[in-house]
Amino acid sequence: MIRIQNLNKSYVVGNTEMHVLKNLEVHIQAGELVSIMGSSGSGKSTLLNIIGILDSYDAGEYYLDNVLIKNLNESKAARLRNQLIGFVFQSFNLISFKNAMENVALPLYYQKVSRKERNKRALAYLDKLGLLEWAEHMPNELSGGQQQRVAIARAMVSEPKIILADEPTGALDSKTSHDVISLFREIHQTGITVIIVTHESDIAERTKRVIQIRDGAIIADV
Amino acid sequence: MIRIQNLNKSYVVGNTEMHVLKNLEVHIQAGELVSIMGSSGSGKSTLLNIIGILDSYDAGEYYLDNVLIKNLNESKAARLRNQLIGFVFQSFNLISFKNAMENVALPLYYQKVSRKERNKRALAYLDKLGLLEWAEHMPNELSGGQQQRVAIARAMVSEPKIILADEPTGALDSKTSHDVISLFREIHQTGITVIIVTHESDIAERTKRVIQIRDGAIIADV
Ligand SMILES: Nc1ncnc2c1ncn2[C@@H]1O[C@H](COP(=O)(O)OP(=O)(O)OP(=O)(O)O)[C@@H](O)[C@H]1O
Ligand SMILES: Nc1ncnc2c1ncn2[C@@H]1O[C@H](COP(=O)(O)OP(=O)(O)OP(=O)(O)O)[C@@H](O)[C@H]1O
Ligand SMILES: [Mg+2]
Ligand SMILES: [Mg+2]
Repeated sequence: MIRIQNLNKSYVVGNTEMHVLKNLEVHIQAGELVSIMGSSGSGKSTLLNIIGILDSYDAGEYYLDNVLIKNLNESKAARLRNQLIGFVFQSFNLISFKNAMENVALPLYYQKVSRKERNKRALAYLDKLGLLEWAEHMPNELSGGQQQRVAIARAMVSEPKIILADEPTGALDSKTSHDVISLFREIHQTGITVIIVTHESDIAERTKRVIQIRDGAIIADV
Repeated sequence: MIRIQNLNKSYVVGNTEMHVLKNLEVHIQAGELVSIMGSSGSGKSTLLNIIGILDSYDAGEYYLDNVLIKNLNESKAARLRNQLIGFVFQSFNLISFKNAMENVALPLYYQKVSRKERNKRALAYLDKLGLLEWAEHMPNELSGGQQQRVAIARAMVSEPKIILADEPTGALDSKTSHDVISLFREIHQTGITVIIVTHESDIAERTKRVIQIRDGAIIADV
């Protein structure tokens, strides 16, 4: 499903260049449940954004479902994203002028699902995340952990082939985190590929494979 | 330092009212190191925002440094905040068009400290948080954990009487979290009152007192 070789990515800030991903190689089969761990600034989000076709890279190859992902125009990238990927952003990225239900329903709007059907499915996923009563709340009327759970429901609602989750339990207490990871495992059982960036080892232990990243390179993979 | 009795707070969403804090009572002496734990949506941020004079309440009394905090106009609230409180927001709230150094220096700008002096102090605190090399980065050129550490440095730079930190290690790996809490403990040694909202028990264990909140009321305090 995901084949990455010799991946290099740098950022330029002012007149310095930061080499963030260095000849990184990783292969993930369809249907795997994988976590990525590493310290703050080690390159986890950068890698996940590239896998999610949200950011470009400088050198190397990335194949997603046997399609080379390189120099794609924005409309082709958006089409592949909408068809294949559900993304939970580290900063949630909820739309401030839409309520929780509408935020969750958004991916289905892009897939041209009718309003009635997409709201029904959005409410079902809000319920799975324990937030049915908060469906009418705007993002600024939700707690940090509730916003994060809305972002998780949005990534799941279109039942994509791949779910990419960047620290999905960072704002959650241990009981709620446990429930969320159980939901990811349930989804994984149906054959969906799930990749979770986390810095909590009790979360990583509940996945089948743990990839460690340090200074932009994979240092362990068990 | 902080005396809160019969604190009640509700939010109105649409035509429903959510009673979020219910007759809450808590007293915190000057110089204490306290953590507040509770599940997602239990009222932690709501309580911290009231203590930080960032939000109003419906009933009860709140005394800060023997001053009644009730129905204050915005300029008096802002003056008290600037003089007494350093705040780490759960969503960081960095200013997007200023770099890391300028974001950290902001509280000193409000206290009319000269540009040269405030930038010197800002760089010193960025260094304490391991981010000196990232001083020129804009918030969107920082990782999630780096943004959180900039927000922490900003709360510390004016050496306020009270530091209120809402999940300050939520986006950090365990080593970086450990370093950050050591810094809070160092600051506490100088006599500053520190209150940390967290859902990580290994963080709470490193404070002197743990207050548990459930459904808007204090259920334990050890
Ligand atoms: N501006 C608002 N308008 C309406 N409801 C709100 C508002 N802010 C918070 N709430 C509600 O108040 C309750 C308490 O929120 P609060 O942010 O204090 O929770 P919390 O304990 O900090 O949770 P978390 O751990 O998820 O950050 C939640 O149910 C939330 O939906
Ligand atoms: N747009 C950008 N411009 C410049 N530098 C960036 C940009 N985005 C990230 N960086 C830098 O790249 C490095 C890796 O960032 P990344 O967001 O991948 O880290 P991370 O492993 O996700 O960390 P965290 O656990 O703190 O979220 C960091 O040093 C960061 O400062
Ligand atoms: Mg990250
Ligand atoms: Mg909160």
